[in-house]
Amino acid sequence: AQDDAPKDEL
Amino acid sequence: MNIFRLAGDMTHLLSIIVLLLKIQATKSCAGVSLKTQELYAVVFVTRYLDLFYSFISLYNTVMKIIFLLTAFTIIWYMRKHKVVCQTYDKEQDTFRVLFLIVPCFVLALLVNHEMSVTEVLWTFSIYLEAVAILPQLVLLQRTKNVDNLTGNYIFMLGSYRALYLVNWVYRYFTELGYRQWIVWVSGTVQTCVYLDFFYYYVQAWRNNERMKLPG
Repeated sequence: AQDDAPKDEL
Repeated sequence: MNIFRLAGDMTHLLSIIVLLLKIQATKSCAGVSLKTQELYAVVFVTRYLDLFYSFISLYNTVMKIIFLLTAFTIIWYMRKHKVVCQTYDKEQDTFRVLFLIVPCFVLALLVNHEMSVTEVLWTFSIYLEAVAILPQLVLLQRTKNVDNLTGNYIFMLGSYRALYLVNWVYRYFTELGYRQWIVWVSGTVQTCVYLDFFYYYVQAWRNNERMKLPG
């Protein structure tokens, strides 16, 4: 599965 | 941002403050692994390169800068401060960090979302963070006696990771199509690294005694 979560975590 | 994520970030921040206060107040870094602190600096530098090209929120930017500055402040204390640096257990802190850095980098080259410099470095930082605490845990194992502040520092770092796990479960159920396998798998590994430490920490707390690790 393709991950496209934004890199909004630290 | 959900409450678990915020609690996780605050626990992370608090763990760093506890470590800095321990160093400043006791003028000692006994029991603290410089190798782990340097690995965290590498993690933050390679992950937060996006400070230069993407903006998520003021909160995000400020936290990134705080994590970077505090990481380098701790390293400065341990290497350069004339009193603190003499308390560093150099002979005991001998973990070969290349055994962590090289495999993480190779893995980042093999398993990533996109073959670009920033994406590979970001992925590398995710893998490296999962194992960056190992030199600290090995040092603890060697020195046996764990002072309260160092114990609390590691406990809070572990708690921060556990809260991130809950945050991912929450996001999975509340955000449509949200998934990030690389982060999830690495984060789960990272949390498991702390389980053994948690066991002895909680045991010491319940018996109301100083924490000791078995030989």
